Parts: sequence; C-alpha cells; structure tokens
Amino acid sequence: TEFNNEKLDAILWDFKLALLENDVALIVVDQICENVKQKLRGVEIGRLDDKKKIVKRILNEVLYEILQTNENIDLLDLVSKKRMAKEPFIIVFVGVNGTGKTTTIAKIAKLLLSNGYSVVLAASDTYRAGSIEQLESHAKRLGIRMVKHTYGSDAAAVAFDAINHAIASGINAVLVDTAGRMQTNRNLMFEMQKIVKVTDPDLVVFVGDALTGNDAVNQAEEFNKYIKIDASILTKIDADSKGGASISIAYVTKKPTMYLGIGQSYDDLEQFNPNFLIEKILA
Amino acid sequence: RLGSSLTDAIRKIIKAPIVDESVVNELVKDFQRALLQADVKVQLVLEISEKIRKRTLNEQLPRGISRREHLIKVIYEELTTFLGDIPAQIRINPGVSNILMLVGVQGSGKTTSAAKIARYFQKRGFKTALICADTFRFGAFHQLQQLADKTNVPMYGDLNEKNSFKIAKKGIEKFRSEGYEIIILDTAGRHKNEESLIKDMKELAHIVNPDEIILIIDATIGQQASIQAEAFHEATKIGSVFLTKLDGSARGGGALSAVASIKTPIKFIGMGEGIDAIDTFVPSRFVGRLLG
Ligand SMILES: Nc1nc2c(ncn2[C@@H]2O[C@H](COP(=O)(O)OP(=O)(O)OP(=O)(O)O)[C@@H](O)[C@H]2O)c(=O)[nH]1
Ligand SMILES: Nc1nc2c(ncn2[C@@H]2O[C@H](COP(=O)(O)OP(=O)(O)OP(=O)(O)O)[C@@H](O)[C@H]2O)c(=O)[nH]1
Ligand SMILES: [Mg+2]
Ligand SMILES: [Mg+2]
Repeated sequence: TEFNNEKLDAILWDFKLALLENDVALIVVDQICENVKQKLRGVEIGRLDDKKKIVKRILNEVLYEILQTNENIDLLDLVSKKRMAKEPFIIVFVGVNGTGKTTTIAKIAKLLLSNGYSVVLAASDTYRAGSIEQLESHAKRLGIRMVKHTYGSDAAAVAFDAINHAIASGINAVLVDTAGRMQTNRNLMFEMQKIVKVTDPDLVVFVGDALTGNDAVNQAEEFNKYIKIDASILTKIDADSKGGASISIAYVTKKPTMYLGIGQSYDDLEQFNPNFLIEKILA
Repeated sequence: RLGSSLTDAIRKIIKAPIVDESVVNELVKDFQRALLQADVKVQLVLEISEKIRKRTLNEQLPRGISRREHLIKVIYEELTTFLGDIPAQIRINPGVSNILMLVGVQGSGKTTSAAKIARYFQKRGFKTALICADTFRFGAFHQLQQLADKTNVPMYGDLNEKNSFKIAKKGIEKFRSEGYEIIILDTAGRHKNEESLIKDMKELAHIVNPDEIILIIDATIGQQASIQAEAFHEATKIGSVFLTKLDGSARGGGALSAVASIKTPIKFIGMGEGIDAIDTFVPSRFVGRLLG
C-alpha cells in the first residue's frame, strides 16, 4: 500500500520540529517536506515496514541533494591551477555584520600559506571602526602584506590595488575583506556589486553565521541578487549550532558550503562534510 | 510568504462570518508559522499557540466583547507577557560611578553598542567613559577608541596589557576618581561552550561588581538564542538585554525567546552601525515587528 497522508504528516511533524530546532529556515523546511512527500508518491510500503525509518532515509536523501551541489570546490586545486597560469587567485568575502568574514580570511590565508602559496590581503572594509587595524594585525601575525588606503576611501580601489600588487609581485592569492552590510541596505548592496565588478574575482564567498535563524534565507537571497555567490562558509559552529543554516543557504544559492568555522583560531577551519551535518541534525 | 504575516491571519478572522473552533484552529496554525518564521523558540511557539487555543475556546467571554476581539486580545496578551508592557529603563544612581558591563556572543554588537550607550548617556548630561577590556580580539582597542573619539567620550585601554581584569580595575579606578557617573565596560565575545571564557566573565563581574550587566543579542539569532542567554545568565546575573541589528529584516523572535527564558527586560535596541542608532525598547512596537 502507499503511505497514508495523515500518517506521513504525523511522522514528518517530528522531523519538521527537529529541522526547525536546528535552524533550518521554515520555508526551506516546508520545501523539504514537500520533496519528501513527492519522493514517497507511488512508493509501496509493506504493512510491517518501519515507516519512520523509511521517511528518515528519504529525508536524508533530500537533505543530501540540497547540500551536495554538483560543483564541489577544491580551493587548493583551484589556486594551484591559477598559479600555473601565473595569475593571482582572487576571493572576495561578503556577508552581514559580525558573521566572521575578517577572521575567516585570516584562516584561509593560513591554510594557503601552509600549503606553499603566497597571499596578500586587501583591506576593503574602509568603513567600520578598527577594521583596518584588525586585518593588519592578522597580516602581521601571518607575516603577509596587506594593501590598505584610508578610512572612507573607495573599497573597490583598495581591492584593485591589491590585485595589481599581486600581479606585479607574483603573489598567488588575493583575499578581499569587505565591510559587513545588511541585505536591506541598497546602497551597501550596490557598493558590494561594484567591488565584485571591479575585482572580477575567482570566488565570491558568502560568510554566514551558524547562529542565524530564518534571516539566513533572506540574506542569501538578497546578496545573490546583487552578486553571484560561488560558495559559502558557515562560522561559529562551535557555539553549539548543528549548522542547519547551511541547508537554508545551500537551498537558496544552489552552491556548496566550502568550510565551517569552528573557533576563533587560525586552524579552526573545517572542511564541510554534508553527511556529517545531516547525521547530526537527524540524530 | 504564505502564512508568514500574522496580520494577514488576523485579517482572516475579521473577515470570517463567525469565529468558531475551525477558525481558531486555522488562526493558531498561521500564528505558529508566523512565530517560527520570526525565530521564536520551537517549544515556546507550541506552548504559546496551545495556550491561545485553550483560552479562546474555553475562556468565558468577557461582557461586551466579541469572540473576535477576545481572540485578538488573547494573542496580544500571550505575546507581551514576556516583554512587559511598559518600557524598562536602566537605573542610574546619581552622584556615584555606575558601572555597566557588556557581554555577549562573538559579533553580536557589544563594542558598537558600548559606544552607543556612552553617547546616549552623554547626550543626557552624564559624565560618561568607556573601557576596552577585550584583550583578545585584534583591533578591539582601536575600534572602541575610534568610536569613542566620534562622540568625545574618554576611553581607557592598554594594548600592552593582556590581563583584562587589570585593565577593568585600572579603568574603573581612574574614571571613578575623576568623577565619572557612567563607566561602560566592553568585553570579549564568548559563547556557552567556551567554558574558560564564561568563567573569565564570571570572575570579571565578581571583581568589577557592575551595577548592571547588559547582554547583547543579535536580532538575527535563531533557535540558539535562549540557550546562549541561559548560559550567560547562569554565570552572571544579566540585568537587561540590548537587542542589535534591528535595521535588518530579522524579526527578533530569538531575542524574545531569550528574555522569556531568563526573565530580563530589553532596555535598548540598535538599528544601525552609527553611534546614534540607538533607542529605548518599546514592547508594543516590537510585537508588531514580530507578527510581521
Ligand atoms: N567562536 C567562534 N567565533 C568566531 C568564529 N569566526 C569568527 N568568530 C568571532 O566572531 C567575531 C566577529 O568576527 P569578525 O571576523 O570581526 O567578523 P566580520 O564579519 O568581519 O565583522 P564585520 O566586519 O564587523 O562585519 C570575532 O570575535 C571572531 O573572533 C568561529 O568560527 N567561532
Ligand atoms: N546594521 C547594524 N550593524 C550593527 C549594529 N550593531 C553592531 N553592528 C555591526 O555589527 C558588527 C559587529 O559589531 P561589534 O560591535 O564589533 O560586535 P562585538 O560583539 O563587539 O564583536 P566581538 O567583540 O568580536 O565579539 C559590526 O560591523 C558593527 O558595525 C546594528 O544595530 N545594526
Ligand atoms: Mg570584518
Ligand atoms: Mg567587540
């Protein structure tokens, strides 16, 4: 027999709550449940089958499909290819205020350095108090150069400068730090658009905070309207978040989650593993 | 966004010919969705919606009020019960140094809010000062210094001192001896799983003995809000909450869940990056935002 709709709804309800409690956005949870129901349409269920187990397996598939996008990003491989072409690999980091962009840049820089690549930083957050000093401290700690102008200067110009410096000095990667910005602020969205246009980066990385709730969907959607997100990094997983926001963001952007930020130190960067995440959420 | 706006749901009741059990159940469902999408804690949503359903179906209808009006009244009551209905203010004792200590999760807006609070009180004639007791984050000193300079409030910090307790003590002694009435202490970000950092915070509060410990909460926070707030409250008694980033699209249900859990009033809100983007918290406005 086929799955009885009422029984299916009752089973899905518990999984729904689990997803919501793990910060998967409501409209994404709705869609996930829709997909599960679709997949179970016409599927024969034996009277003695463990119905909950069957739904869990299908749910696992649906979540995996959202997270496992067809383009998996191997950062080191991409950077090495550009090095062979004698061009710098350019990454622009964007996201709303306080998500961990600047710290993540330092982590990525450390990762590249420890794999033998040279890095230069671009202080393209020319707005927030202390942003240039913060990034500069990271540059000093890492022993790499940072290109900066003054506060209030043009963010795109700083990035442009850094890229030219990288080309002239044969530096393998340029990491561009940008100011945090609310997706509801159109002027800042246009500024971000300009930075991406001017730098023509190899990757635009959206940095999201794992503690974010339903707003993660709105953030990813809006940012995606102005610039095309190539990949996401989700930070502060160590704050006890299961990382459900990565499902919301992946659902919206259809792009991979590259790394997870699991702490404030340079080595607190973990390769994203969709199965591991799904396991934790459905536990 | 079907069902995400509670005002739409309420409009449905207003249009409904009679308010019977099916209308109430339909409303409660819409209500749940609105609250979930607003980031209210899942268990709290289930509790509130069940209460509303019971009250509207079982409560004796007060005289002269329609079933419809009663339903709307019940919804409003159940939501504001956690927020209080009158705006709460920070109590400043005149003629002494009042110490306000800011704590919260990484990136929630402590440093920015510290400067905003300083400006708020300075504008009201209080002699106000800032202390940077965040010795961990790169650029924290410069960030607070630059913000302090914007509003001409003195800031004490020490780039060569790694011990935040020493900085806090020195800063308070200095500003207290100079007759400052409000001393605002910015601290490093931390979350509930960083046990040593939570312990540090506890010790700092013990040393400094602040008049009020303010928990900074980001309006975009989701289901973790109350869990984090409880951990902070368990370590040091939180006096009030400062809710930041309300200029975004987040509805703030996480913050509501947090204050519902630790029973602490929200006294300030932040609606922008500028140091003037601060306001006192008005419960009714917030409920409006929550309901979309
Ligand atoms: N626990 C934890 N903290 C993190 C993580 N990533 C960043 N942080 C902290 O989050 C806070 C904000 O980090 P920043 O790098 O300044 O964030 P940002 O996005 O650059 O902030 P704005 O430029 O102001 O928008 C800092 O205290 C970081 O140490 C993480 O993965 N785990
Ligand atoms: N749009 C907006 N941004 C805000 C608001 N409050 C703070 N911010 C921004 O949020 C980011 C983080 O603020 P901080 O003050 O550095 O946060 P913090 O809690 O001190 O961070 P840590 O010290 O690293 O834990 C910065 O980009 C601020 O400008 C607000 O009300 N609205
Ligand atoms: Mg930054
Ligand atoms: Mg700070």
